[in-house]
Amino acid sequence: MFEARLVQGNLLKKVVDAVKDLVTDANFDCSSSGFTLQAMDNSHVSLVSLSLRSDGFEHFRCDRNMSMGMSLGNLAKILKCAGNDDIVTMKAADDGDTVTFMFESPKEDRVSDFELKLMDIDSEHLGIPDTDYAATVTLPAAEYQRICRDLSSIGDTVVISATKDGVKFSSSGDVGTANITVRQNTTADKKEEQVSIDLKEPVALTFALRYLNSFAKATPLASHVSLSMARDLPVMVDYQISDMGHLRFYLAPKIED
Amino acid sequence: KQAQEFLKRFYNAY
Repeated sequence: MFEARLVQGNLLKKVVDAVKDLVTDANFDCSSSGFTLQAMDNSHVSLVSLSLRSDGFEHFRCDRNMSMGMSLGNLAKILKCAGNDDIVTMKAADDGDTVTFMFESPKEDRVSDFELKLMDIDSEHLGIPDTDYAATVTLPAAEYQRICRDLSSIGDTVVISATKDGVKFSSSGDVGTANITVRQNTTADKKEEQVSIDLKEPVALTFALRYLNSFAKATPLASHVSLSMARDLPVMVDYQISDMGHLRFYLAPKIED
Repeated sequence: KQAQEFLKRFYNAY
């Protein structure tokens, strides 16, 4: 039996809304340590990795490790029926072929349940290696979203260059060229405006803005986002979900041919 | 080894 009760139910809605355009169907893996998802996007250029720890749930029970294949589009439709402040409980029998979502309003005066058919999705689950990145930039998630949106009106790709002075996002196209530089400001009076750069060595990589924009759909999940880069390796775009875990995206850089 | 496996998944990008 798998049963998990999430008081901040809208967190699940935000997670699914953040990944449903990148990944169509995916396996959610449940184990005693938590609820995870790892999937390549449909074009195998980016990887999504979700991890929600069991201790972040009000109640979490997983008698046997199980993998629940779901259409993320259908899951998003079901979660749209949940109130923003609803408590969400997921339930699935060990050998069942459905998963039930129960939504309870805070005043417990409205309870609804939705049953979703599970799918058989074969996906090789590979470990994500720890990488010692050349640079990790942490900036407000809204700032990152705005940079990606602004630059995607200029070009299809962005060069992200991290140096000790700051991180520069450059793009060019028919319209012209654009450079946006964000400097480290760990002394910003408001925490949510802080930008920090952990630099081991300068690094500059080129990425497709389409994917970076898609990752920014996770903005509602966290105040900040971290971009970790190393030469010729996928960038890790990391949204920390407070007290629960993280939603991470990996995107391969464009290798200059 | 694990890193190779991981990178291989991004095969469409390289």
